[in-house]
Amino acid sequence: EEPLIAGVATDLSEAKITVVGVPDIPGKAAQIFTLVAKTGANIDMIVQNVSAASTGLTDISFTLPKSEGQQVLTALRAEQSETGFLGLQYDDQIGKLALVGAGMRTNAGVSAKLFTALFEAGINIEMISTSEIRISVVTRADTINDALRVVHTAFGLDGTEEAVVHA
Amino acid sequence: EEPLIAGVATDLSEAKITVVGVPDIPGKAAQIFTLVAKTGANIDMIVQNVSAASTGLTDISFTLPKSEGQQVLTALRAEQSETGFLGLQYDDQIGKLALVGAGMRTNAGVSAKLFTALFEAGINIEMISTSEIRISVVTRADTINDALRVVHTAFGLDGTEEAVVHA
Ligand SMILES: C[C@@H](O)[C@H](N)C(=O)O
Ligand SMILES: C[C@@H](O)[C@H](N)C(=O)O
Repeated sequence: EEPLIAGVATDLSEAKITVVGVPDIPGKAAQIFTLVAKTGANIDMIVQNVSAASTGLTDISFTLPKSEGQQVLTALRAEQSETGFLGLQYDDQIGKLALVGAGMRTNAGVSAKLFTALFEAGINIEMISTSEIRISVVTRADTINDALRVVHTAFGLDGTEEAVVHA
Repeated sequence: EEPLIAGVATDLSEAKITVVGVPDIPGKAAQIFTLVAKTGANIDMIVQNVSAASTGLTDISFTLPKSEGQQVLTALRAEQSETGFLGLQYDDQIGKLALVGAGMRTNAGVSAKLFTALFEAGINIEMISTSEIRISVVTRADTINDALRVVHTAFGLDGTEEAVVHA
């Protein structure tokens, strides 16, 4: 299946919260997001990778509007002992870039091309989350303009910009 | 924005590879996925969370058809010293479940409800990756049938099953 690349979306409006050291047992994600939902916050991307065998712990990161960061941190901190995670990290200097298209699921080459373009611009990829229609990366906010430019060039999107820029 | 839940998709055809201890510096994701792309493998979900400040290392996990696992492991192992990751984990007993809908990005309540349903069935959530239209989790393969059932019930989808089951 040939991948179709439609465009690039960037977002500088979000912050990232990482819940560090979450016990990898049933119920923890439920506890955390029930708390978050109670604050009324809008959650965008959630990422959790596998736990470390040696610790039985993993991290859960999610992005949300910067304006909602504090209320969520406060709610989580209040339940830290109850939930049992080790700590919280807050980062309001992230940028999010997504390559938007279709049929990208079966194409490791598209991911490789995106990651290579960012590397060639010296941009570090801090988080990755993909679906069939979107490859999303989190980088430093101050690299997003360069990232947009090199990704457009790499995929021949110059002049066909469909960038959705949230500020 | 009210979220619309369209259905649940499950997939038992995939295996998971975790590249453990990847140096969190530009170029590593590019190296890894260029290698993977060369094998011709079809890659589905890629997940990378933030690195640990103490180690400067992170893990990159991805799923792919079970039939393609070995060729990718072989290719990665051959380049381990070049790329510098600590190790590889291979897991062919995963199940993937995705809640499919629209407008889910802004709704922490939908994620909370999904995670709670799985918890109540005693199912451990091993990975999470979300987009506006899809909340995907990885669990043990032998919990996927229970997961499908409890998620249908939680979201009132009984009888409207849009489950896409890959076997
Ligand atoms: C870490 C967290 O996702 C846990 N495994 C749970 O099922 O809730
Ligand atoms: C870990 C890996 O994603 C690395 N940060 C890179 O940019 O390639």
